[in-house]
Amino acid sequence: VITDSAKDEL
Amino acid sequence: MNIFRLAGDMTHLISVLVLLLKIYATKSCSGISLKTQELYAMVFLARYLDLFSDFISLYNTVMKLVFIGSSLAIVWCMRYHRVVRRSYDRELDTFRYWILVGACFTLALVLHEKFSFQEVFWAFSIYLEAVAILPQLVLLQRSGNVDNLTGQYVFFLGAYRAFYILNWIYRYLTEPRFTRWISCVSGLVQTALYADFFYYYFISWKNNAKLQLPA
Repeated sequence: VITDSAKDEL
Repeated sequence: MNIFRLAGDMTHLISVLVLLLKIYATKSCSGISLKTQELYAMVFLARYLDLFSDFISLYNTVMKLVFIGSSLAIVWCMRYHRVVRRSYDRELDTFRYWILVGACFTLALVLHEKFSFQEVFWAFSIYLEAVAILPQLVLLQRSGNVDNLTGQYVFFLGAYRAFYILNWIYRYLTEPRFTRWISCVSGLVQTALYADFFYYYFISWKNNAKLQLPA
């Protein structure tokens, strides 16, 4: 599922 | 994605590649702290719980797999590879890191963005990564002279989070609702822990001398 979750960083 | 974050991820990747090169090329892990490697494996496993549930981008997924895979491979190598494990400085790598793990998990239970399983483990991984380098820095001080690849590994590992700090500043200035205090404060602490290492690394580079950390 594609989300723009705030956790887009590694 | 901005240039600072890309530079940070690439620097982090380089640090992993340098460590793999050192272990593979020299068939030795002398000077490397198994405890720091185990802490990093915990960091990645706790942080990337969303690996299969949230798809952000191919890049994001591939990098998560690379970091989880490499950290587990290095831990396996240092524990079980019949040649590499013989060069592990077992008697010098004695940092009792379960205290760090317990403290970080307790802090994550108190301080997190949302009280959910994934978010608590995410905060735990952020706090744990900030202190994960401590066993390695202690081992470097105890083991005296540091071989070049190990020094470069620690240098790149420290530099990557410094790039991330620039990334957070950039995002704070360009994105209206960007606030990520947990990452920022932990990232500052993490980078600060490298301060003395960076100083001695710079001195050794300037004098073209072996890297020596004072005991």
